Amino acid sequence: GSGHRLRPPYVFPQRRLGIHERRDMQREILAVLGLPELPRPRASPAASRQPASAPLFMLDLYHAMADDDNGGPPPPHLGRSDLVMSFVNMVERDRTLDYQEPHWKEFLFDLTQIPAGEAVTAAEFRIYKEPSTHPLNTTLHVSMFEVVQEHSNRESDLFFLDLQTLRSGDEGWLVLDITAASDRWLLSHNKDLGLRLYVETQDGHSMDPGLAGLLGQQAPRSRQPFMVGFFRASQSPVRAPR
Amino acid sequence: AVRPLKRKRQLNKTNQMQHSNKHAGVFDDGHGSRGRDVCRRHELYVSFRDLGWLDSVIAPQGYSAYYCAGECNYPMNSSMNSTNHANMQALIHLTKPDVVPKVCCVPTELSAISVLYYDRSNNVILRKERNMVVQACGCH
Repeated sequence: GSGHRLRPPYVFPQRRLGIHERRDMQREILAVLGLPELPRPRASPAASRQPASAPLFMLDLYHAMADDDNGGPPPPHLGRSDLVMSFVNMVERDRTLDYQEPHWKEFLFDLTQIPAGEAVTAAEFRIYKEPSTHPLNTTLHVSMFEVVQEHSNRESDLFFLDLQTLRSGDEGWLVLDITAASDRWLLSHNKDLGLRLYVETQDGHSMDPGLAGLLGQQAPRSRQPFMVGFFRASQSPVRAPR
Repeated sequence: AVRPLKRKRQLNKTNQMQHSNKHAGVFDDGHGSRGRDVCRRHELYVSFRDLGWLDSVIAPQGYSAYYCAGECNYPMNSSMNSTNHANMQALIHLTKPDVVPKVCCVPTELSAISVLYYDRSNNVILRKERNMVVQACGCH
């Protein structure tokens, strides 16, 4: 062509952002990262407090996800998920030695923070088991149910979720698959999720989950039970620019 | 349309076209000349600590806000990761600068980041955001 002139290099106009502009820009960055709002300062933990179980587990997942991005083998569930949420149960109820059989332990979770439009790919309930000597060296069956409907004059309506078989002397994190409960909790978004856990011996007798070595809210922070949900966005949300 | 050249001129032109400097007076080569930077990735790091977010954001400590900037002028070399279409558009832009826009320096490869944070109910959340970090830039 003709008329080629030297074009001066483009210089982005630089100026200091005002206080409100900086806060607006931070909110925009947060929205792009998928964070809900400006983080509020949290009370710094006391030096003697142990790290809690759910954050420890989630930190391991974070590193596994980073390894996946770097070409490592995809960890279970993470390959299909964009969002993972952990929940610590807010209420724990026991029906143990003071009551007739069956004995059970129940956990209530507040799921109202699950964002809309997220499809569940998997869900787990994790509870730590210590070795149990009563009974010694025997097989235990741990079953998990969702509490669908409570009744004042009879047993609650339950929905079976998972069954795990282990030995009384086993120790470690017991993972129960509660994915089947996700259909219902997405429908009843404003209700708490109730999970009930039963332990039976090989001969069919109900057993106090605590005596079986299963730790509840009274356990050390690093061994308290929690729930994990794996989600995948149904579609990318359209954000209106400010 | 390119006019067919006479045979003799074609031979001469072939010999003469081996050196890009032959066109320096006609085309703007843009290969870092006159102090301009060619299209490439620039590094920029946004610290969550500096933003005061580390109370709620557990990991990472910050975000690699790489960006692409630089000139995409004809002729483009291999480091500019240009497509055949970009090469053609850059050439046509020289002939019709008011009609055909310049080729852009843009991300050609993006990777995801994961963010671990507390929500307002103190639940721990792990979120993966795709196409967030620039890995490579090119002229497209």
